[in-house]
Amino acid sequence: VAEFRNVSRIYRMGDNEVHALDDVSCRFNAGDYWAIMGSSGSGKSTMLNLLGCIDRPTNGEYYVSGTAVSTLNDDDLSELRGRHIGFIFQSFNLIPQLNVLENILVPRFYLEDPGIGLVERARDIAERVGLGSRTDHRPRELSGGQQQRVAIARALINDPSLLLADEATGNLDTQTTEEILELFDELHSDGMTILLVTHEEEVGKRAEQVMRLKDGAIESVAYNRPT
Amino acid sequence: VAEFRNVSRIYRMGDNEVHALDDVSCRFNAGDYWAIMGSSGSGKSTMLNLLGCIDRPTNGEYYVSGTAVSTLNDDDLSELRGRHIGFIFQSFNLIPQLNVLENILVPRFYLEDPGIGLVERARDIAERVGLGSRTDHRPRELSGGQQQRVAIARALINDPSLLLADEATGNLDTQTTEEILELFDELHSDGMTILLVTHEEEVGKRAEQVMRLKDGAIESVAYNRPT
Ligand SMILES: Nc1ncnc2c1ncn2[C@@H]1O[C@H](COP(=O)(O)OP(=O)(O)OP(=O)(O)O)[C@@H](O)[C@H]1O
Ligand SMILES: Nc1ncnc2c1ncn2[C@@H]1O[C@H](COP(=O)(O)OP(=O)(O)OP(=O)(O)O)[C@@H](O)[C@H]1O
Ligand SMILES: [Mg+2]
Ligand SMILES: [Mg+2]
Repeated sequence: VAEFRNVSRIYRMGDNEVHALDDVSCRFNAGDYWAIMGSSGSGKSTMLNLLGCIDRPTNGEYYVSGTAVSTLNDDDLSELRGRHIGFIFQSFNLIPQLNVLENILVPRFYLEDPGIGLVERARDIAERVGLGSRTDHRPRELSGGQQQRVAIARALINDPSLLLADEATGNLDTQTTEEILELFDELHSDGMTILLVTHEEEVGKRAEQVMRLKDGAIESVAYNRPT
Repeated sequence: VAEFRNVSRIYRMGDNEVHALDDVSCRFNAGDYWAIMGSSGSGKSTMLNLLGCIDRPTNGEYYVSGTAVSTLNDDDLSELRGRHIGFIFQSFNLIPQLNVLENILVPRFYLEDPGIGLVERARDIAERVGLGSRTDHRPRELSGGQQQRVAIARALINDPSLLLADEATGNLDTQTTEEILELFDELHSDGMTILLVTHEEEVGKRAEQVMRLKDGAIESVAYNRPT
């Protein structure tokens, strides 16, 4: 369970302030599948970055399973971030010097040595996202959509309980998008909590609930179908 | 007029070959508006990179206004690339150390000093893409969609005769996408040749003609409406 209580994220530059998130309170329950939507600059990535413990609120508090994240020490925070949360970044953040397989395994580097079982798992996930034959290629040898799929695979290597996907299908064609969304449906059926930022209405319809942001605040919350 | 005659682009890595473009012949006339579509990895960015003189064919020849690009000397090539072609990259390629206004002006740095008139023009274009109030921000202080719009503005600063847009709206919400496409409509009405790579069918419908690639070859060419 992840909960925001009056969370704001304010960027200050000289005299200017940008209220990327403005006094947001909301709750995401285990096993939920949300689409977070809204116009460019409305605060979607900011929200995901806070949820993924990559950034900190300016004001307010973020609770995970009842514990205030601000009270966690560095080891606990790293554990939470590295083991329980899978993050697909909007800009992929692949490491240019590593090949596809090594990029997928990067989250493991932070937790323990990859080992033999994990290389096999990484190959399996690469295959699931359609890149089984490209595992020794570097990011610059891949198309935009192929890079995005490496980012998806990397987010899944630790079998996270919470998947944060920031525009995970924006560079993918319709068929590949469908394959990725079917993978997300399977993961969700297995109990994964998924928050999916997207601009594509058709992608948003795949989630159970849709939250729309506007100017750093929640504009609306709706169910796609009864739960 | 841009013409490919039996153009291939082959990447060789050890024993492996990837035929990113495979013996493609096609012609784009001045004032055309094309959408280039196809699945991830089908060769769209590769085609645009060749058209934009950022890359060179492995085989075949690329002609611009009847002149083989391979015969151009470095100065002519730089002139063609810098003055006549505007390129919106799939990965934006903004310079982190420069602010929005300076990023928009980068293509001018290669041609001459920006001067006073050009700074005004850059502000005008920043305004046109909805970033008038953010011109002194750096890329990391912008959302994904905002960065994409800086890339669009930068491609327009030289008022190019040919605009190559690689997934230019993938990170934009519906309303911002519409605003950008209306801007493209205006530029096309003024005579600009536009080639727009997109995965979004609705965006593809805005072009006059649609070329679909598959496995590095042209699968189909169709008109959206009679010309
Ligand atoms: N530098 C490179 N070295 C090796 N292979 C490459 C290189 N660049 C692209 N490729 C390969 O060439 C093929 C075509 O790539 P391209 O980037 O043109 O695809 P695309 O149609 O733009 O795909 P997407 O929709 O995912 O952006 C892909 O299989 C890709 O992996
Ligand atoms: N590091 C930063 N410094 C200053 N302002 C920032 C920073 N990061 C984001 N912002 C601003 O905060 C607002 C929200 O940004 P955010 O990235 O959350 O938007 P978004 O909804 O993800 O947009 P997009 O759909 O374009 O990706 C934007 O106006 C953005 O420019
Ligand atoms: Mg974003
Ligand atoms: Mg591409």
